[in-house]
Amino acid sequence: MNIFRLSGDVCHLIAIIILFLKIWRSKSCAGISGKSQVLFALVFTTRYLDLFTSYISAYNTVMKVVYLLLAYSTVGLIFFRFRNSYDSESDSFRVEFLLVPVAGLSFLENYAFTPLEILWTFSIYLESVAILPQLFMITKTGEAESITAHYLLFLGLYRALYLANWLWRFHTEGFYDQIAVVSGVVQTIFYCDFFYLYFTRVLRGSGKMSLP
Amino acid sequence: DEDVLQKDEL
Repeated sequence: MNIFRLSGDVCHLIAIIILFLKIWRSKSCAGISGKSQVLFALVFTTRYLDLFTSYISAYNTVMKVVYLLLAYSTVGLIFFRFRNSYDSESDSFRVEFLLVPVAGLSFLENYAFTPLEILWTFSIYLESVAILPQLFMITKTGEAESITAHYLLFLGLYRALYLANWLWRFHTEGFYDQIAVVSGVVQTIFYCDFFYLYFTRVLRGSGKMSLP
Repeated sequence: DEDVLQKDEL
């Protein structure tokens, strides 16, 4: 555990809590892609199956359980409790275009051809693209509320900090997880355009982030 | 081996 990894995990947690509280307090999930949230719930589910097979640390177990609970609670708010506010017309990204290639790739490129390893690999690949329905939705509607932008900022920070974590671990331990690193770089690249918009529009602007 | 498959990162 190093400072980059810990800050990355905390940013990830903050992002998930920001989104949950935004929906809970405003009693609305307007502007939020339910599809991205289902994909994230699927990411956590397929990645954390090792909760049942191997114990790593109390920190590891607690964080996994918290991520899972928050992910499913958020999905519950969007599709059940506040489903009237869900904008399914704008959330029109075709997730099968992500799921099929990601599933195929996880069978082809993995560390071991076992069910748990393939599901772990699937979750790593899927996480790298799971935010795309949300970014697509913002592009389609042309704007995002600033709180949604803060959510995306913390998710992006989490990714960037994990890159720093991997650089640190490579230098100090010689640790290098190729699948996680390559997917992580891809995932972080998706946030670069958003980072630019965030700093030029949300921080200087009026509260809403509109796209050109 | 065990080490490769043990995932400590979230």
